[in-house]
Amino acid sequence: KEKHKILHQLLQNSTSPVDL
Amino acid sequence: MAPPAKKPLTKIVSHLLVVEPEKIYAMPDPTMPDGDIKALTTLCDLADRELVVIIGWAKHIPGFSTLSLADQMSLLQSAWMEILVLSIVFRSLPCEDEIVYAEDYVVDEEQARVSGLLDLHVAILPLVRRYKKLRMEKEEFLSNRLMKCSLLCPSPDSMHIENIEAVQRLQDSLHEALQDFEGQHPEDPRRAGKLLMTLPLLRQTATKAVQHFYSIKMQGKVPMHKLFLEMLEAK
Repeated sequence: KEKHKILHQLLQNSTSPVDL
Repeated sequence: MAPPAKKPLTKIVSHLLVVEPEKIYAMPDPTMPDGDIKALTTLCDLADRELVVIIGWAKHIPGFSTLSLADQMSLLQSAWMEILVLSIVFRSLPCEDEIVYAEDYVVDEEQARVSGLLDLHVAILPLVRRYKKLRMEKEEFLSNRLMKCSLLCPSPDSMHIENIEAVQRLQDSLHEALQDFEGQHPEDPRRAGKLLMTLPLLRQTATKAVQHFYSIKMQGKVPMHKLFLEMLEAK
């Protein structure tokens, strides 16, 4: 995960996930 | 007899209609001299910004955010270039032999030749022609979104996935959405199948594009942002 830090961060900085 | 009522679009499709990201622009640096370094710098910068948008968009696909973070990463690392290429291809559909990397960055063969983009141009054009043959323009709005979703969820046994069942469930719901889409086209009942049949050529084109950018990265002449580099390295 350290190697893919930015992808990891962008996925974690979640705007509220959609729940349909 | 009354014709059968059209099946309502699934929640996935109706939701995707709402969350389509806004257009982004290439905005080539006017202070750089024209040539291949400028063209590739522009494309790498554009790809980096599109990646941010794609990651944000993926989080809106119902079910995606409930996957583990590791699985979300694996799916995006596997599909990002296919999604990028598909977006370019759909933007290029109204044009004749031009590739629309962005609304403000439309490249014909001659421009591709002088700016070092000919390999990419030649790789992407057959895909544009293929979708044109399918007369995709009319359905661009829905099919583009559904295809991008399908790309995000390839066969889970082909890659490292923690929770195969969860990915399978997401894949099933996307396939249901594709079938619904098919239901919207009673005149062409095999439409979803035809769409899926384009995936091998799309994969092949995306692989060529990754190889192209990876060799550019190795040459080290073109600046690349960190996210784009990360995704290239994941491939």
